[in-house]
Amino acid sequence: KRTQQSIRNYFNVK
Amino acid sequence: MFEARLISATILKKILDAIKDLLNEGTFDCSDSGIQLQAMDNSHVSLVSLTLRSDGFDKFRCDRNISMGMNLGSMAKILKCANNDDTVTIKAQDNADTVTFMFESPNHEKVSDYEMKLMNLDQEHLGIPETDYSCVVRMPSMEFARICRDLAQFSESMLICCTKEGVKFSASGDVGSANVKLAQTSSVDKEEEAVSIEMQEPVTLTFACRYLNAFTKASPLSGQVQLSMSADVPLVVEYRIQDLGHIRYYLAPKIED
Repeated sequence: KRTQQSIRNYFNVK
Repeated sequence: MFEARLISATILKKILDAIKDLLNEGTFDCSDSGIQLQAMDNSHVSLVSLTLRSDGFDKFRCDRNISMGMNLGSMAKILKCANNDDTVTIKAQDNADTVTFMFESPNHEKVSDYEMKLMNLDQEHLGIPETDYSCVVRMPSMEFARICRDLAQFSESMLICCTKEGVKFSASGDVGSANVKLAQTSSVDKEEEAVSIEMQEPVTLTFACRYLNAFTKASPLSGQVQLSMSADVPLVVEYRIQDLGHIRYYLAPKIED
């Protein structure tokens, strides 16, 4: 089973 | 004072079509270098980044940096009122709470203007790091759209596997499985028809078909699409907008639990 990641896990909030 | 003019409304209509399925609203950040929009979709799975350079506009003036929050559904309603060959001018005063879209027919005999209320959007800005991608695939945008549409019938997710031999798109579900392999083209009549692969390391990643299909709404903007991939980082799907800028979509992968 694969889980959808959030884009926020990869890019820092400025 | 902000004023930006494009010779043809078509390009703006296409840009809006490319983002309005993913975003309900967005902030257009305007400076003397151009217009930028960066926003995540509602579920924070993908990020849209639009860049329009000031030198790509027929006329561009931006005395002070302004951020204009717009409801994209409302903007779409307004752009529907423009003919494709109309000139479009976007205007706003400094610190204004409205933006005006002015459409002029080619013979200048019909001039319409539509004023739209701006919104105060509290949006997070994400810093996107410079990344050297393991694989960069360039291919015809219509081909990519076709593959995403076809494979979405089989599964919610699609596997993209890139090696030096080519790129393979796969999906499997209850109905069965589907595989589409594209090899790098050796020679083509038109540059737009080429498939090219730059590979440092092979990559296999899984992505949600729904988002890939949403990104392909940008296909009318460009004959080619570029897919940049590295293991365990978001995919970048880029459409260049000739002489004006680009739209990039970042999509978080699906990973094994």
